[in-house]
Amino acid sequence: AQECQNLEMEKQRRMERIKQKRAQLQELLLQQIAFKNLVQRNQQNEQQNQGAPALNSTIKLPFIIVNTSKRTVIDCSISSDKFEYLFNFDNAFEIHDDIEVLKRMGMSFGLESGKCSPEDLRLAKSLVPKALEGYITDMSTGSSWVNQGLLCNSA
Amino acid sequence: SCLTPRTALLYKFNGSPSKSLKDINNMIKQGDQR
Amino acid sequence: KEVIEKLRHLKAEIEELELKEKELDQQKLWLQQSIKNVMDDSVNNRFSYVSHEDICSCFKGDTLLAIQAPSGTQLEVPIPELGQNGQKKYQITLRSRSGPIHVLLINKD
Repeated sequence: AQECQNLEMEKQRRMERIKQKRAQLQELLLQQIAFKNLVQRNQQNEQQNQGAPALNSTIKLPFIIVNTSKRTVIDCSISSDKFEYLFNFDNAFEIHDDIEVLKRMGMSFGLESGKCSPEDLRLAKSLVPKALEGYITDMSTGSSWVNQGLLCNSA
Repeated sequence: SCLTPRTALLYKFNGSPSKSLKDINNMIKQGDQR
Repeated sequence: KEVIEKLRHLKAEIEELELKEKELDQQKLWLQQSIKNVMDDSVNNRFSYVSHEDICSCFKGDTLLAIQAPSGTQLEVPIPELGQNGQKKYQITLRSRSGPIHVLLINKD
């Protein structure tokens, strides 16, 4: 009975680790989908517009975005070699990386929130290795892995 | 051994995960609410 | 008899979980390499940009700073504290060791 209890705890620990690793894998998949989708979009746009957009109207990846209210006063000090910056804000701000921006642009087809149309699901699957398509299907319905597959029967 | 008090959160370009930025945003939000 | 049966079941489950975990580790390594290859590809690199309108549409009405910095650049945000005038101070420090940092102000009237 004691061994049972120990094994039960071991099982819970492993399940928790698997849950975290699965979430990390899904995040990596979203990154790949968002990036490839962005590249495809830009390629199509340049073909339609018959040229690249002006350099000063675009920002190349990777980048991060700091956003704050329009009313915020920002004080900026820069070293002469531009190796150091200091920003002082009189109001709160948020920081987001480029992948977060791509998600907000819809480049990951709404998979991160489990809201993905069948057509978008097909497109998303085309952007990842075939062996990992199952994870995309799970994300599109927001379903939890614990309810499926190997743990379903034993539960 | 004593831990150095945390007075700041760090993020490394091309090194830290997105979670680090989320932690920073939560810290700012909590400071704002207080 | 029940406990022995349960023990057998648990051991089998743990074996399956171990296999699943190894599979996930392998898939993660594979995917990380795949992402690196995709991003390093010269054609993909040429088209990996967003427009100012793209960013502004994600953060409507806010003042935005876009920061591009070399790998390893450190961004530090101290815990907000009250200044001498009673107002909260929010700060960001950027430090690079390998190249200049570029900051672009977007959407400021």
